[in-house]
Formats: sequence, structure tokens, C-alpha cells
Amino acid sequence: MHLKSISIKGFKSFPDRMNLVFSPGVSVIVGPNGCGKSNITDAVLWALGEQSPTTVRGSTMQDVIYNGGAGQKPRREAEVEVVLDATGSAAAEQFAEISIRRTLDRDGHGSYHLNGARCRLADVIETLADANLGGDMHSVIGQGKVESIVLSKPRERRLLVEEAA
Amino acid sequence: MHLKSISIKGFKSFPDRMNLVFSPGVSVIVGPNGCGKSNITDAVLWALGEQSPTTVRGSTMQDVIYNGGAGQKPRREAEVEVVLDATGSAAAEQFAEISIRRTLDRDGHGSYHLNGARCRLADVIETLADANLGGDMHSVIGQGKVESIVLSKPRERRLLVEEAA
Amino acid sequence: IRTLFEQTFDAAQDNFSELIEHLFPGGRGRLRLLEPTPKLVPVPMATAPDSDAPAAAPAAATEADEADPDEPGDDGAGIEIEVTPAGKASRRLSLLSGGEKSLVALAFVFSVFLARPSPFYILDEVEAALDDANIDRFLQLVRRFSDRAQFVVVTHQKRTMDAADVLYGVTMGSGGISKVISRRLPRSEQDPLEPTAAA
Amino acid sequence: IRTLFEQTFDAAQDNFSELIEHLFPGGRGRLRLLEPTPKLVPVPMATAPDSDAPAAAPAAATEADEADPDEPGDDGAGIEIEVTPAGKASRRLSLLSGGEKSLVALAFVFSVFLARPSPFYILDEVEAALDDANIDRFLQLVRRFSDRAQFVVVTHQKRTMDAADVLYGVTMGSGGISKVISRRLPRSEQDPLEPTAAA
Ligand SMILES: Nc1ncnc2c1ncn2[C@@H]1O[C@H](COP(=O)(O)OP(=O)(O)OP(=O)(O)O)[C@@H](O)[C@H]1O
Ligand SMILES: Nc1ncnc2c1ncn2[C@@H]1O[C@H](COP(=O)(O)OP(=O)(O)OP(=O)(O)O)[C@@H](O)[C@H]1O
Ligand SMILES: [Mg+2]
Ligand SMILES: [Mg+2]
Repeated sequence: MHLKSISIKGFKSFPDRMNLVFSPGVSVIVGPNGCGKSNITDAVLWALGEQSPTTVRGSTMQDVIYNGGAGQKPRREAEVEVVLDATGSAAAEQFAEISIRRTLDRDGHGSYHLNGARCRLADVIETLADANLGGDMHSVIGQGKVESIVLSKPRERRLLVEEAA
Repeated sequence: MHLKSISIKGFKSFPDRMNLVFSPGVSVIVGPNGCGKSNITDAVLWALGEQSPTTVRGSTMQDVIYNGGAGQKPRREAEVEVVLDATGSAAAEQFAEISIRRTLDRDGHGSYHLNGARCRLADVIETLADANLGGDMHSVIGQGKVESIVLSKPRERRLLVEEAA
Repeated sequence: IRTLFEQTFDAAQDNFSELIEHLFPGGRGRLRLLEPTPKLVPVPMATAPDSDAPAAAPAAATEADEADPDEPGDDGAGIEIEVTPAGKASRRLSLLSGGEKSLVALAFVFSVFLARPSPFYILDEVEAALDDANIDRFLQLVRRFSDRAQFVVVTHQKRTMDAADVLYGVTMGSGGISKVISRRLPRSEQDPLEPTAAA
Repeated sequence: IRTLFEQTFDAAQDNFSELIEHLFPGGRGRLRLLEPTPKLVPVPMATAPDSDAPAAAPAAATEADEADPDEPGDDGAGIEIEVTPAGKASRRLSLLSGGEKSLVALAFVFSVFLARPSPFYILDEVEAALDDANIDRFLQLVRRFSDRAQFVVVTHQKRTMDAADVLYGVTMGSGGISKVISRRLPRSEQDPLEPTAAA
């Protein structure tokens, strides 16, 4: 299984729909400071159910909605869809692809959709667990976070392994 | 006033006496990972009275004493002396140089010396305050610490300015 | 008659806006002093049972909430930082990128330095999150200010070496023993890090 | 019959030691599983008034103290990391340098990955504290493992670009709008990042 594509609209520095297609192997995202690289990392975390605004650098979750810029109005809603290519995976009994889409508007109303059908966060979490993408998204290391593994308590590292197992 | 020299013995990766002379202007300390650059930063902080072992990456203060290596025994004491060139400074009424030396042994016994005379930590702090080197050593930014200024609360930044003032 | 803090803060405020213009070309920023607000102490009052207006809410409530919504005990006195990079809308500092945050922090440190210099500054890997263009902007400031204070910059990056008057090379030898050799670098009249215009 | 956790941990343990040998040439490291220790609950006992031995101290006390001296409530179950770079004596992890800590963290993440891979990994600027030689060692691992999982590496460093199969260039345009263009990179048979010996 691998990340197949991501579609970002109204999220952080992506006000208009932006589609990115990924391949297996090594993808490298480059660019100068502040251009939007970590915003892509945040978009994946967010679509896959991140509950804490601070993990995506906001103080409320609405902070992730595109807030406007020179000659651009703020958007009223953020939407991110992540498509996983599930061929050959245990999770792919029914589908060759798993699509997870999340939305949030300025009033704080949001939704999750699994393969186009509205669902709850719990359904997304369960689907991800089957795909070996654990609740803590330990497979995503955010900017500035790599040393925390060394500074963390022994108990926290054990949780990381238990979740992967 | 500027940092004139530093003498490190038995501290972290400097088991034998090592003297470094500094000049005004810009000094750049380079080298590969783990070679001892930040240990020099820690030595200055420590000599100038740092009280928290975690600020110098230890869990007890004795962690800063050279702990041995291939073919080398641990040392029993750490000593760092910082010499400030005080010419033209208000602090230099009596001396052209201010020497601050700190020691610590494995039993946790330590000492401070100001211009060769034994003194207390409070005397070091007072001397540094006269030299506009505040209690929090806000003029030293440790590795990985630069972003904390942005993440800190407004009240903490105020303290930084109050201390400088 | 103003306190020493107010004088220092006023100078830092002017410096900060200028430094942000240098580090974020086309951007702008400022420091704001939040005045202490009276603590909101709940006072038992004879209010109608269905009233839900907070009993002890003076006009300054909003600002105290903004100052530190997470800590009702905070009296709100502090320095707030606002930065808007070029072409972007002003928003929470926390949303800035890693490199942008480093630049804002350095602008703050330098703005206080210019108001009240310490004799020396030790900066350990402060440019780790900066791309090459921003490292150059940062090093220009270090060179520019090196007549007012001594700077000791610790780095593993080659680009930063070019800013040195004196270079200290550290190596780790057997036994885990660090060794240091130093070398003075000639600085040419035409310094790529120092703009010809008076800075 | 071993639990899934124990199987995963055993595999991670072997992987970790091997990875540390790759990332710290001449060094060694291991993961240790700390067994849960019975909580030390003070029990009132009829002891002599001048006895100062703790009343409820089973033999495991020392280990519980070592496991987490700051938190007497900790039952001590956890994974401890020990790493000794070449020529140095084993000591606290906290004393390691910034770059060394990053390498240890990456070794841990990869050792768990090899035991139980997730489908993809997103690594955002994880090499920021690494010097060039260590960046290369890290990228060799990413290339080596890219047949077992998909890696998305976010960076502002040019060196890391050389490890890509596909490159995504991001730029910020007017209005604070990010734009992305992608380009597949041909990887030659002779890959400088992939040692010719079977890895
Ligand atoms: N809700 C939002 N609306 C508009 N712009 C936003 C929003 N949230 C964040 N941004 C902008 O995105 C930018 C940060 O982008 P990002 O963190 O992806 O940069 P980066 O490419 O990772 O840079 P670096 O190399 O410095 O880490 C900031 O300038 C910020 O203003
Ligand atoms: N008490 C001690 N005795 C012996 N060696 C020590 C002691 N404390 C720290 N060290 C060693 O010093 C090394 C760290 O040095 P330092 O942090 O100065 O590296 P650095 O040059 O800053 O590297 P980086 O570029 O990765 O930040 C570690 O390998 C550590 O083992
Ligand atoms: Mg980033
Ligand atoms: Mg360092």
C-alpha cells in the first residue's frame, strides 16, 4: 500500500484545488522557507483525523482554513482528500483504493467521508488501523519533532512499538 | 567588553586543559556532528553560573565531568574559567579583565572564583549584571532553542527585555 | 519620566520593524506591549437566575482573553509579536513555517540587542531551519552588528563560515577528546556579505 | 507463545543495533526492555522508631528508580535506548549532540519500521541537525528501504534532493498561494547513494 494522491482545497496556503500524485519509492518535496512544504505534511495528518490543532500549528482547528492574502479573500471551508493505493494489502478486500476526505468550515462544522460515503472519525481510524497506519501517525515525523523520540520517556517509546505491532 | 578567553579542563569532551582565545568581531566554530562545538557553549554557560543541569544537557550537574573514553579514565573534577576583557566598560573600575572560574567534583562539591579569589554564586551574578550579562544569559541561544522565543508567552518575552534593560 | 524598561522597549520596537523588513523583504512586523489588565475575579452578585453575563467583566476582558486565553490567571502584561510576510495575510505566529519562526526569533533578539547590547552573543546552530537566501540575510546582520558586540556562531554549515573573522575548527579524537584549531580569516574590502551601501 | 508486541520488539532490537552500526561507524547501541516493576507503596509497619530503612522496598527498587527517578508512580515498563558512539564511553543520551540525537531517533524509527512497516513515511526536515556525511548515511537508508515503504521527505537542502525518485518543487506565489510542480528523476545504475554491495 502507498499514498496515491492528495487533493487540497482551502487548506492553509492552498486556497484553490491542488492535486498531487505520488508514486512508490522516494519523493522529495523541496522549496524555500515558507513556501508550503510542511503545509502538505499537515494536510495529510489532518485528513487522516488529527484532533489536536497544535499538531498542525493552529490554536483552533479553523486556523487551517485559508485565511486570505494579497488580492485574495479568505475561504470559508477547508477540504483535504487522501487516496491510498491498497492493491495487495489486507485492507483491500473490497477496494483497490481507499479515499479519506475531511472538511471543516468557519463555524467549526466538519465531516469525514470514506470512499465517498459520509462516516465518523472512528470509521477512519479503524480503516487506517487495518492499513497499519496507527492512531498516533508515528509514521509522520513533523518538522522539529525528530529529537523528541530521544527525549521522550521509555514508556512513550514502548507505546510507539505497541501501536506499530 | 568582550569574551577574551576560555580555559576548559575535565568538562565534557575536554579532559585535558584546553585554552581558547577569542577576539572581538565574528568567531565561527565549525566541525562535524558530535565533535564538541556545543560543549564549548555549555562550558561558557556553566562557568557563568548555570544552575540547571538540563540546560547543559545533564540530569545531574556531575554529568558535565569528563566521563572517560577509549583508553581514557574519567576525570574527578570539571573546571572552566572565562576571562572577560573589560577595557572601556563600566564594570572595569578596578580591573581590565574579569576572570570567573567554576569547579565541580564527583561528590558534588564545587566553587566559584572571581579574579582568583573564592566567592559565592551571588558575587558572580552581580558582576555579570554590571557587565550587562543578565541572569538568564539571554545572550546565549542554545542549539534547538531559537524557536522557543516565538513559541514563548508574551510575558516571558517581556522578562527578556526587562532583564536586558 | 519613563522607566528603563519603557525606553528599552521603545527602541526595540523600532528596531524590530526595521529588522523584519530586512529579513522578510516586502513583509512587515511589529512588537506590541500588552498592558496589564485587572484580573477577572468572579464576584458573587445578586443577578437574575437566568442571566448568563459574566458577573465581573470589565471592558478590558477581550484583551485579557486575547492575551492568554489558556491562563485566566495571566494579567496580560507582555510583549506580543506580529509578523506578516510579503503577500500573506496577518495570522497566528504559530502557523509560520520553521524558517519563518527562526527569522522572527532572531529579529526579536537583535532588536533587544540594538537597544541594549550585551558584550557577547553565542548563537548555536540558530540558522538550522533557514534556506540559503535567509542564511545570507541573517549573516549580513551579524556582520553589520559585529562592531557593537562580539558574536560567537556555532554551526555545522559551510555557508556560515564565510562570515567569520576568526574560524575555530573542532574535531573529535580518540578517547572522545575534542581538539580545536583556530585560524584568522582575511576579510576583503569587497565583502559579499556586506552591502556597499552604508548599513 | 509470545505476544505481538514481544515479536515486534525483538525484531526492532536486532534492527536497532545494526542501524546504529551503519549510522555511527565504530559505535554500538541497543534497545532494552525495562520490565514493569511492582509499585512501591508505603505500608505502615511496626518498625523500630530509629529504623530508617524504607518499609516497602522489594529487591527491584533500584531498577524502578533507574527507570524513572522523577516519577515514583512510573511502573518502569518502557524501552530504554543506549548508544555509544565510536571511542566514547557510554553515558546519558541527553549528553549526545544535536546531530547524534537525530541519528539515534532515526535509527529507532527505522528499527520499528523494519519490524512492522507502515505503508508510507513522511519525514519533515529530519536531517536539519545532520552534517553532510551523516545526511548521506541517512539517505542511504532511505534508498535501501524504499522497496518496502514509500518515503516522502520534506527538505530545504539540496543534498537530500539527490535521493529522490520524484521531486516536488514548491513555490509561494502572490496572495500567499503555494504552487507545486513535479519531476521524475532518472536514477542511474551507478547510484552514489547506494553501495554496490548488497544492502
Ligand atoms: N490558514 C492559512 N491561510 C493562509 N496561509 C497560511 C495558513 N496557515 C499557514 N499559512 C502560511 O503557510 C506558510 C508556512 O508554510 P510551510 O510551513 O508549509 O512552509 P515550509 O515550506 O515548510 O517552510 P520551512 O522550510 O521554513 O519549514 C506561512 O507563511 C503561513 O503564513
Ligand atoms: N561528561 C562527558 N564526558 C565525555 N564526553 C561527553 C560528556 N558530555 C558530553 N560528551 C560528549 O560530547 C559529545 C557532544 O558534543 P557536542 O554537543 O559539543 O557536539 P556538537 O559539535 O555540538 O555536534 P552537533 O553538530 O551534532 O550539534 C557527545 O558525543 C557526548 O558523548
Ligand atoms: Mg517546514
Ligand atoms: Mg551542537
